[in-house]
Amino acid sequence: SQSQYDYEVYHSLEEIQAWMFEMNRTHPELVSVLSVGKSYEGRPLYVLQLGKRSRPQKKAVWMDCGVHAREWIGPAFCQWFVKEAISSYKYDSVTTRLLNQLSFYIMPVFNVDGYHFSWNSDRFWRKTRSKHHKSQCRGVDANRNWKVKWCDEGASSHPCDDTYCGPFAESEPEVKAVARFLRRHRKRVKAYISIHAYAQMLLYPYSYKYATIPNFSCVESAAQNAVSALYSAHGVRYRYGPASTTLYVSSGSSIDWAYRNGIPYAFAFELRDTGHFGFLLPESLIDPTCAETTRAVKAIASGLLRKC
Amino acid sequence: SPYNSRYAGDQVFRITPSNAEEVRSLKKVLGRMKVDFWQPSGAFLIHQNATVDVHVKRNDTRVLHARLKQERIGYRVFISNLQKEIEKQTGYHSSRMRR
Repeated sequence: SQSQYDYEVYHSLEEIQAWMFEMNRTHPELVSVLSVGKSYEGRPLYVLQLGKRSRPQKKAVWMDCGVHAREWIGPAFCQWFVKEAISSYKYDSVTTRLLNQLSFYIMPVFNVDGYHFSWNSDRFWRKTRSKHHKSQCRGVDANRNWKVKWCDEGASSHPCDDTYCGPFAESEPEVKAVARFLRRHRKRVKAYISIHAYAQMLLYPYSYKYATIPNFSCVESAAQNAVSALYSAHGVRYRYGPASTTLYVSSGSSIDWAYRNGIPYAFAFELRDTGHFGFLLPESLIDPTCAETTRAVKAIASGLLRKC
Repeated sequence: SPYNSRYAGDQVFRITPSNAEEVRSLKKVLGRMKVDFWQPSGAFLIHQNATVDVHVKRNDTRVLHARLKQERIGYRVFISNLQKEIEKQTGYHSSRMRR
């Protein structure tokens, strides 16, 4: 049951999906489960809606984890964040205010087929599991498949490459489903957050070009506040800045699409660990990594309740 | 054991090319091998003074050691046995017991 669920170990897709329904069953006033579509292999794409169901037009925050299958700390964080929010609601004033005034749409595993495959076959699989054309290679990079400067610099048109952009934009059912959901809720969603690993960075648009976003000063200060909040937990430093100059140029990314779709605050977190473990962050470090990142996400969400 | 020990003996190399020539050489060396890019996500994204982590199958580790030495490109072994690290990550035995 919920009280025995271990948030400090990695869970399989089946366990995470069962956990989502258990959270709805035990906290119906704060958690509901939505299905936004089906994956390439036919698995449901579940999203948790977290927050007090008060006004239908509340501002909203979208957060997805597990876009790249091998980045297991992502789904662990999404679960942790939900647990943390629910357990501190009514006890912590910041959390209470956030859940009363905002809706959080949280997708613990975006790339369900890839994540399942990384548990059962290839621990370092990154892409989706779709099959296109006659190519013997599977999968599309779900962070190169969005309809923004699609398949330009920083993406590959070769199906066997890890940054394969796909046969066309939104070719991946997972990308298409989330894009459709965000388009439908575009008036309410004010922040888009995507959780990746392991460069220890907080990135914002643009990825596909070196230009500066129009609301740069607001986004920059939100990022600065977020990495300061993260640092305050365990003294871990994250770099932050535009993805194109802080990491590398890439086209068809979700944060560029979200931003171009009208979401003013779009971020990609690159969680731990760049020091010793890469994708293999041990379970013993799930707690500190998730605790520090929870502070950063709360800082971003709180910023939405203030004027910039 | 997890993944039927398919990663036994595999290694992750950490390489940081310090100039344009080393970037060129590294792209050439890695372009001729089947490696899994951990960061960045592909050879074409390698750039100066940026960390490159690549997962190399056990049968190819010796070749890469030799090539990097030959090209005088500085590197270190980031993970010396991937299978062990995988088992450590999930505390394989203990966490299964716990579950």
